[in-house]
Amino acid sequence: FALQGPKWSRTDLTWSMVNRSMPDASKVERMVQTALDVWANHSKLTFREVYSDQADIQILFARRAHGDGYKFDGPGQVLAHAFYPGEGRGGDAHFDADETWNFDGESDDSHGTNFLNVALHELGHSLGLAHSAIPDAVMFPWYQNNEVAGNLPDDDRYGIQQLYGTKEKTWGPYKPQTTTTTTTTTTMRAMIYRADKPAYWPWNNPSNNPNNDRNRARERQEEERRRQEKERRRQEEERRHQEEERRRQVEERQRQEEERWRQEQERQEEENRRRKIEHKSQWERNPSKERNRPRERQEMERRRQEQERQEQERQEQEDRRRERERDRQLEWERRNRNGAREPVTPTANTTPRPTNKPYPTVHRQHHHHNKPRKPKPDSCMTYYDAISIIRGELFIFRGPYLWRIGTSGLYNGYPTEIRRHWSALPENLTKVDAVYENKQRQIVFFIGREYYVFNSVMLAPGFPKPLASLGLPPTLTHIDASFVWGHNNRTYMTSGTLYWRIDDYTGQVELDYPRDMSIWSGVGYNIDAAFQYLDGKTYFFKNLGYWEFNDDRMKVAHARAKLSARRWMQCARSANEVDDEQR
Amino acid sequence: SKKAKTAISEDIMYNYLMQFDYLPKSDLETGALRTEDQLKEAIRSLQSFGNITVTGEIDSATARLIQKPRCGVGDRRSADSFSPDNLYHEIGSNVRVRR
Repeated sequence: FALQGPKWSRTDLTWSMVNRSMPDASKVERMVQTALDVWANHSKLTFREVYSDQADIQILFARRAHGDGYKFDGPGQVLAHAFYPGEGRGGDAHFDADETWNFDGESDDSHGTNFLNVALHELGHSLGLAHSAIPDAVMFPWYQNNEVAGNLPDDDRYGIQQLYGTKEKTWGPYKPQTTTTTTTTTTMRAMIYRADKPAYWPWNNPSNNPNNDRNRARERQEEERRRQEKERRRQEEERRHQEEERRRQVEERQRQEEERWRQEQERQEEENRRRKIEHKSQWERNPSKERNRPRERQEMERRRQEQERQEQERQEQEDRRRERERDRQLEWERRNRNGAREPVTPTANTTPRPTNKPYPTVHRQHHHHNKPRKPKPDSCMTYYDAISIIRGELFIFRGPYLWRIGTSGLYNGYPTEIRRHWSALPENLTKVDAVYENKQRQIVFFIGREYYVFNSVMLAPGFPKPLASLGLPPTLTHIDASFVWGHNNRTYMTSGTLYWRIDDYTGQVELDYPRDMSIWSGVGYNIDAAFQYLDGKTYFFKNLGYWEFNDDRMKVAHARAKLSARRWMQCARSANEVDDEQR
Repeated sequence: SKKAKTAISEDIMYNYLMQFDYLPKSDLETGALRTEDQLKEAIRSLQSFGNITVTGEIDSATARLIQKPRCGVGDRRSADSFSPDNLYHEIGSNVRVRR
C-alpha cells in the first residue's frame, strides 16, 4: 500500500452528497455509507452523513469539465477521481455521471460498473491512501469487480490502520474480567477468519463465519436506525403541517372576527345616517327651536367626527387584512413553486410606508464620495495584489495604491493612487486583481468580474468587458494573477486552483483549459500575483513571499518563499535577519 | 505486437503516461519532448504497476491495460498530485539545510 502525505487530523468525519436530487440518490447514499462502513470497520474512523457543503467528504456526480481542472472523459476509461485529505476540495470524491453505474451492488458487470467498488476505492483516496500495485487490493487503480462483503484485503487494511489505527474493541455491559478470557477471545477471532486461507477454510465460508452474523446484525441495526430517523423526519414534517394548519385557522378566525366587526360598524353607520336624516327633517320642521340648541349641534358634530374616525380605522383595518391576505397568497405560491415545506414565518402586520427615497444608484462613481481613504500600506511589510512590468518599469499594486520602480530604484512620491495614472478605472477602486502588458503593449487590468484594456493611460473603446468574454467561466469571480510565461511567451491567468492559457490570436481561452495549478510545482493554490521579470524568469507571489520559477524543471527554484520586500522594494534587512544562502 | 502498436499511437501513450504520472504532467504545458529511453522507462513502470509483463514496448497487453476503465488519480506520488497540501508536505518537511 502507499500513503499520500496528508491524513485527516480527526477520526470523526462527515460526508455529504451534492446531487441529492438525482434519480438514484438514495441508492448512492446507501452505497457510500456501505463503502465508508468498510473503512470504518477496520480503523478508528467514524462517518456521519450531514446535509452541508461544509462536510469533509463531498460526493459529486459530474460530467466532463466540472471546475476542478480534471475533466471527465465520457463513458469508459476514467470512472472517478478523489482528492486526498485537506481543506476545501480535499477529501471530495467525484464520479463520472456519463458512466453506466450499477447502484444495486450486483456483481454482474452487464448491468454497469459496480458503484460500490468504485466508491470504496475513491473513498480510500479521500482518507489518504494512494494507488497500490497489488492486483487484489481495493486501491489497485484499474477497475475490478471484486466482492466487497464488508472485508478489506490485507494491503488496504494495513494502509488504513497505519493512518488511523486499529479499531478498539467495544465491549457491551458484560466486559470480560480477566486477561485469560481476552486471550481466548483473541484466539477465537484468529480462528474465525483467516485472510490467508483459501475460500474452503470453514470460517471463511460466509455461511459459517460468525463475523458475518455480526455484520448482518450491525446492518440490521443500521437499517433500523435509518428507519427511525426517517420516521422522526416524517413526524417532524407532520408536526409542521399541523402547526401551519393551526396558524391558518387562527388567521381565518381573526378574519371572520374582523368581518363581523366591519358589519357591525356598517350597521351603526346606517343607523346614524337614518337618525341624521330624521333629525334634519325635524330641524326643517322647526328651525327656530333648533337654532336655539347649540349644545345639540356640538353633540352632532362630535358624533360626526367620531363616525369619520371609526370609518378611517375600519378602512385601515381592511387594508391591513388585504395586505396579510396578499402576503399569505404570495408565500403559498412561493412554497408551491419551490416544492419546499419549511414552516412559514408569519408576516408582520405592518404596511410598508411610502418613501421618497430613490432606488440605489447604479453609478458606482457616486457610491463612496465620503468614504475615508485607505491608509498607504507599509512598503516593506505588505503583500502584493498584482505586479507587472509596464513599459520596462516594475509596477507593484496593493489596494488602491501602486509603487513604480525604475532602473534607479523606487520613484519618489510612491506609493500613489492607481487612478492618478489610469483615471478611467472605477472611482471606488479598492484593489486590482491582476495586471499585465499584452503583446500589443496594451495594459490589461483585471478587477473582479471585469477587465479593462488601456492604450497607455486611455481606456480602449468597449471596455470594461466581463471575464466571460475571454471564454472564462461566467461563475468566475476574480483572477488571481495574469502573466506572460517566458518559456513559450504565452499568456496565462490563474484563479484559485485553476489556470487558463489565452490564445493570442483569438483572444480566447484555449481548449484543454482550465488545468490544475499543481503543474506549477511548488507554487500552491490561491496565489496573489505572478509576472515575468526583465531577466525572463517568472516569479510567483503569495503573502509576504515570492518564488522564482525554474521553467526547465517546472518547479520553484527554492522551496522556501523569499521575502518580497527585500528583492522588489529594496527594503533593508532587519538586524537579525539572515539570508537563506548564509543560513 | 505491431498491430497493437499501430492501434495505440504514441500520442495516446504519451498522454496516458502524463495523465497518470508516469511522465511529468508539466509536459502537457511545456510540450517537452522525451527521449526514447525516457518513454520506455515510463512504459516499464506502467507495466510493472499494472501487473503485466514488463517489456518497455507498447505491446498488446499494454494496449489492453490502457483501455481498461480506471480511477483518474495518478499512480505515483509525484509533486503534481491531487492534494493541495501535498506540495508543502513534500517540500517543507523533508528539506535538509546545510549549516
